[in-house]
Amino acid sequence: GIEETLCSWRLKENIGDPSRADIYSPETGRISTVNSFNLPILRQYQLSAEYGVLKNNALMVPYYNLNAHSIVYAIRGRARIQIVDNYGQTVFDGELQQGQVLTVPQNFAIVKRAESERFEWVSFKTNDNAMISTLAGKTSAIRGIPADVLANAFQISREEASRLKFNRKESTVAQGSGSPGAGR
Amino acid sequence: QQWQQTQNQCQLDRIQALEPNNRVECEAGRIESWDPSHDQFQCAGVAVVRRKIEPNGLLLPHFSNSPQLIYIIKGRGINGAVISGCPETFQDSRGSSQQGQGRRRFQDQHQKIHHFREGDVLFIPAGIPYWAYNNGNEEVVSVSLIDVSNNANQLDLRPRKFHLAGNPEHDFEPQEEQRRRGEQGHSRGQQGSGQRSSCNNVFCGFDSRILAEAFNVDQKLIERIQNDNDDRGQIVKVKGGELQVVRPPSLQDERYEQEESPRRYGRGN
Repeated sequence: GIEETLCSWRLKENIGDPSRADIYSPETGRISTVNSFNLPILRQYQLSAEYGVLKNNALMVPYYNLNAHSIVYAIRGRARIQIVDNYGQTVFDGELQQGQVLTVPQNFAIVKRAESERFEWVSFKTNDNAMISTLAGKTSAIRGIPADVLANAFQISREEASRLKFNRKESTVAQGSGSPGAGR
Repeated sequence: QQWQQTQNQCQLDRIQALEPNNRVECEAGRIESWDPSHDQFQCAGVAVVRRKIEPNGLLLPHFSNSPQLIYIIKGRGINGAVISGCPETFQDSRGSSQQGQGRRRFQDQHQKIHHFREGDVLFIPAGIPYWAYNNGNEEVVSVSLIDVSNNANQLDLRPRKFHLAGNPEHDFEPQEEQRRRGEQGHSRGQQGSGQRSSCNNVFCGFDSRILAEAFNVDQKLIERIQNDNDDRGQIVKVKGGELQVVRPPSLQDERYEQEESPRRYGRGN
């Protein structure tokens, strides 16, 4: 029975194909993921990967990896990246350039901003169902918290808290102010 | 390696009953923790913390690198565990024109809110932001177990808290250590890195211009959330009376309302 099981394992999934994108915006870029849902063998080894493209100085909103470390390899272009630890200290603030590798520990907050017309990367993650939690935008943790909790926490008005929650309409990738389409 | 380390840590000659050895006073409460580097806790791969929240006190949103089990020893309140990507199912859709006199209601929508009371056990998964508010008349006292050796934690065996707001001290770190790190951070900030590095919440480590772009708000607002002059601690007093959130009444409140409304408004249609 080995030929029906081990020998026929599916060991490949293409995440570079644009038509296969999981998150897509024509102006800002795309993100595709491979995990144990679309490549089941990964469940046994608790690994997954993500491929992303950021265009025209777009940015990926601040987020953290909920259940995995992430090892980012820059395929093309360059990006400004900041990583923050549990003390609120910036542990990385610099450019990630083509051919370089950057480790993002679990739960450390990160923001990426393309510094070239196109930044392309692949991230390897140490969980077969790696998840991110965004800190700004439509699906963010901030949006799930009552405005009055934010107002008291940040010592701002409820209107300002509401702006923090609802002003960014996108969920993951967004236009930066240097982008051609920004301000529309 | 971790397993071997844990095995060595479990060579205990004597086990002791321990009192908390670190206390952090906050504006509206107190956080007490037991030294997680003590052999007993290292052996078990856990950390323990006790929180006291005064009436009208708010425990600021934060998440931990490990799952937590919380037992409510005393008091009652509301809390939220916020899962990124889940919809905001608690919504206030009433317009402000319908609100009548008195305090104007603020329209909002957010994720589910839970009530908790004495005797409850709450589970908070690793990496999920959590906040709590004491809406009762007595102090809320809770004790939490943080399972740092759980598979969900891929970092080291130190309990780590990531604060989403405020400028709180860290529960498990002696105050001298915090002061030293604060000074280091402050001097780094003065060297012009662009970040407010003496402040503790995760937003402080980011460049305010990039955050302003990410949130699509003005930079001044971002600078206010990166406030390093906030000395209220992790449990703060809610300003202007009770916290205003969209939430269903508790069973007790609902019964009271049902009994009261015919008396108050008469029985006509």
